Amino acid sequence: PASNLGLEDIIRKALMGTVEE
Amino acid sequence: ELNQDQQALLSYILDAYNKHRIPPDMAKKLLQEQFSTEENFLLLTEMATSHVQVLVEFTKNIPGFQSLDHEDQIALLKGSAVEAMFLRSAQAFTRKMPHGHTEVLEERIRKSGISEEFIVPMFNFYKSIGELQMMQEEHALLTAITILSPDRPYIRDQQAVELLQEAMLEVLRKVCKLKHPQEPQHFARLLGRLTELRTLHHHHAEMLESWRMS
Repeated sequence: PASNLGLEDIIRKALMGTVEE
Repeated sequence: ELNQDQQALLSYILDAYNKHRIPPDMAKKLLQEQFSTEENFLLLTEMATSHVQVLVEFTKNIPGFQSLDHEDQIALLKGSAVEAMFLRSAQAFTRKMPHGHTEVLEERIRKSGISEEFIVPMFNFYKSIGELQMMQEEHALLTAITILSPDRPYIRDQQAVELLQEAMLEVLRKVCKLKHPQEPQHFARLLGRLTELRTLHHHHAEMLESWRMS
C-alpha cells in the first residue's frame, strides 16, 4: 500500500499519475 | 478589487482546493475504527499518506506549477507537504468538520503515542488558525502560498517559484481586505501563521522519530 512508500515516492507517483476526472 | 486575472486565479485555486479532499471512506474510518494506540497510529499514517496524494492533485492545479522544472516541483512538494497537512488539518478544528468528527480526531491524535511536547504546539496552532475565522478562499490561497515557498531545500530556480508565490500573495492580500474589511492586520496575521507552521514542521521530524521509537 502507498503508506509504506517514502514521502518522495508518493509525491513522484502522484505527480506522474494522470489527473483523474 | 481583484482584477479579472486575479479573480480567475482565485476561483481556479478554490475549485481545486474543494475538489481534492481526503476521500470520504477515510473520514468514515476515522469514526469507525476502534480506539487503540496501534489503530490510531495506523489510521493517522494512512491519513497522512492520503493527504500527500490529495496535496499533489491540488498542487497540479496551481497555475504555473506544472511549468516549473520537474525536480523543483518534487522539492517544493517534499518541502511543504508537512506544513500543508497541518494547515489543512487545522481546518478540521474550525467549523468546517461535521459534528463529532473533530472530537474523535482530537482523541485519536492524543491517544496515538505522540508525545505531549508535540501535541501542545499542534493544538495551539489549530486554535490560532480557528481564531482567524478564515474563509475557504484564504485556506486555499495560504496552502498554495505555503507550497510555493522559494526557500525550500534543493530548489534550483527560486525566482520562478517566487513569481508564482507573489501572484498568490497579492490575491490573498486583496481577499483579506474584501472579506475582513474591519481587520487591517488580518493579512499580516495570516502570514504570521506561516512562521508558526515552520516551527511545527521542524518539530515534526523529531516527533516522527520519537513516535517510531515508542
